[in-house]
Amino acid sequence: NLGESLRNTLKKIAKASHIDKNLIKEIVRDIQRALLSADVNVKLVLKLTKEVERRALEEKPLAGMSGREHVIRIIYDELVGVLGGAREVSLKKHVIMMVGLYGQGKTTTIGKLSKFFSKKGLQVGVIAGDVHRPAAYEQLAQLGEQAKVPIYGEPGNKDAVSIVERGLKKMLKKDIVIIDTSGRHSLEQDLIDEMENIYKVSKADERFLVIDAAVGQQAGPQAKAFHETVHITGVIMTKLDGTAKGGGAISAVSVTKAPIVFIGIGEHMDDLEMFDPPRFISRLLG
Amino acid sequence: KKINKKKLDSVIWELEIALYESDVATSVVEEIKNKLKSEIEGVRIRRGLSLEKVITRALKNAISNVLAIDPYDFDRVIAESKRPIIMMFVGVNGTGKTTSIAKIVHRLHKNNYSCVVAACDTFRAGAIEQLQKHADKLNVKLVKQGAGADPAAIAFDAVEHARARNKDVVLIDTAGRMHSNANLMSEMAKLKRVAKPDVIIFVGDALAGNDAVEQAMKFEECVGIDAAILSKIDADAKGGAALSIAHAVGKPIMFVGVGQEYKDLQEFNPHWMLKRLFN
Ligand SMILES: Nc1nc2c(ncn2[C@@H]2O[C@H](COP(=O)(O)OP(=O)(O)OP(=O)(O)O)[C@@H](O)[C@H]2O)c(=O)[nH]1
Ligand SMILES: Nc1nc2c(ncn2[C@@H]2O[C@H](COP(=O)(O)OP(=O)(O)OP(=O)(O)O)[C@@H](O)[C@H]2O)c(=O)[nH]1
Ligand SMILES: [Mg+2]
Ligand SMILES: [Mg+2]
Repeated sequence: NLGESLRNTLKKIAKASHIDKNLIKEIVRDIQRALLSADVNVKLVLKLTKEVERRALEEKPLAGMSGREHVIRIIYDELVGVLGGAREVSLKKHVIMMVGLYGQGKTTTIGKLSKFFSKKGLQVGVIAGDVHRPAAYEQLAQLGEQAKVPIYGEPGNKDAVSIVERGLKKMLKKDIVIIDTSGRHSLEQDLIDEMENIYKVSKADERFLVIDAAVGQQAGPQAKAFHETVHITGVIMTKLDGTAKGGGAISAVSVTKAPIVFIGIGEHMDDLEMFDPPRFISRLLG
Repeated sequence: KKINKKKLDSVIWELEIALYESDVATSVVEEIKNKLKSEIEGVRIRRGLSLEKVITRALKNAISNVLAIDPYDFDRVIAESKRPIIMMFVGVNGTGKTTSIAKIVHRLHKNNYSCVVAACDTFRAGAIEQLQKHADKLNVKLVKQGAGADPAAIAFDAVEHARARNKDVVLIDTAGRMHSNANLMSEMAKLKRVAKPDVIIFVGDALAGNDAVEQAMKFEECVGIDAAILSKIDADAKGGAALSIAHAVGKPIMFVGVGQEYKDLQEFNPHWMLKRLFN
């Protein structure tokens, strides 16, 4: 268990009277393994640990801080530096567009967000912009019923852009409009074009990238592709109720510079939480 | 000439990075690496061969051994099994279970087998409707009840239906579930007890990184996996999860999903996988 090996190396540092080069090399290797096991992007892991190594050797521990606390503080600092802390979601009138790879939890998260905003006293409307997945409209309609929020959709119509256009006109009075889009990946040019057209026609104020905590090395490259097309403004990491560490989120944030807005911790409508960086990082490092 | 330890370590580190970038789990990379090191240490290299070539070849062999577990001959299993053959599809949320079932029905129909599908995901919004849409397109019988109904009862009905009408294959779709959720895992174990499947297929996401190991191990522990399907390889995923799963539970990958259409199901080929992992 890698969290354990990292803790053991940190114990060695605690016992050492000063931090020597070899001990640092050893801890860097352990941090690399911990981050790689958490699915953080390989290039990012190498870059982060190089920086941790440099700082551990060059910086003096703060007064009263042990060598071990010094190194932990640096690792933590570097990770928070990438994550950039959490951000609040706006409660003003705005349009949100949800994008992401297949099966990440976009549609389910829309159900959760609808309930979240409704509880704040806001009027919410949802547009069923996924014209590809069988019964995508039906799935959203059922979630809308649970959240007591209207869904605009045109089952059978394969033109997502026209549905979004008409949906937005119908929902002008809503405070929050959320647009569901189909899963897609960067190699499907026609779907990337569709996503870009939905963005252009909706002028969505927020473009949230929904990403599954279990996604591995593809998190970075895919996030980059989505970012290049619609400029991501926030990341939602789902399925953190499983065992995945969510390192893909770190890669996605570092590539889009968009902070994590929410995390999904289950399949029910209430399973949505604000992102808490310290908790996330300590779980990541095991 | 004898192998220089420092050079060996640096060549192995380069190969390690390649495997990590292909989503092979760290625990699997560690085991393969240690096995490799113990085989290589003290070995002498023939003149004219570079250290890189020798190590890369040894690594590829180590990986082929993991991947080439008794391959699962799906067509043969279907042809030779008693009737109806009952297949149950399991896995965590969103990995492609429902879509994979549709692809397999399509393949079975092309080979002139008759099928019955059981809609045993009675929890998720739109799950039954999604399967009904596929069933209508494929012209296959879907056994279903309302949302919230008992999955075990539906599976039982589907098997009875298949027996009565001499159908060849029963395919049971189950709800996605987290392997860390004890209640859902025991619900799945109960479904297995009632439906008595002949084959249990784990559907994993090729986009998954290290968690693929944990998922496969927990599902193997709970109900036992006969073979796996790895979906979404077309999302440019290298699919190292295939290696992680095969290594973790010693079960074969029988198909990979390469798209959302019914035709997008390919037989798993270890050589093809090896090329992907190293490019
Ligand atoms: N355990 C758990 N399951 C989740 C979470 N979020 C979504 N899911 C489940 O993940 C599966 C996929 O969710 P969807 O909302 O259909 O995903 P999607 O991104 O809309 O999928 P596509 O539209 O096909 O790309 C469903 O079984 C959801 O119930 C979460 O935070 N935890
Ligand atoms: N690109 C691609 N997409 C796939 C593949 N297999 C499934 N999908 C997509 O992944 C999404 C989820 O597929 P489902 O079949 O609903 O997954 P599931 O495992 O049944 O999901 P739950 O029942 O919610 O746990 C859908 O949008 C599918 O079209 C594949 O091989 N390639
Ligand atoms: Mg969806
Ligand atoms: Mg399903």
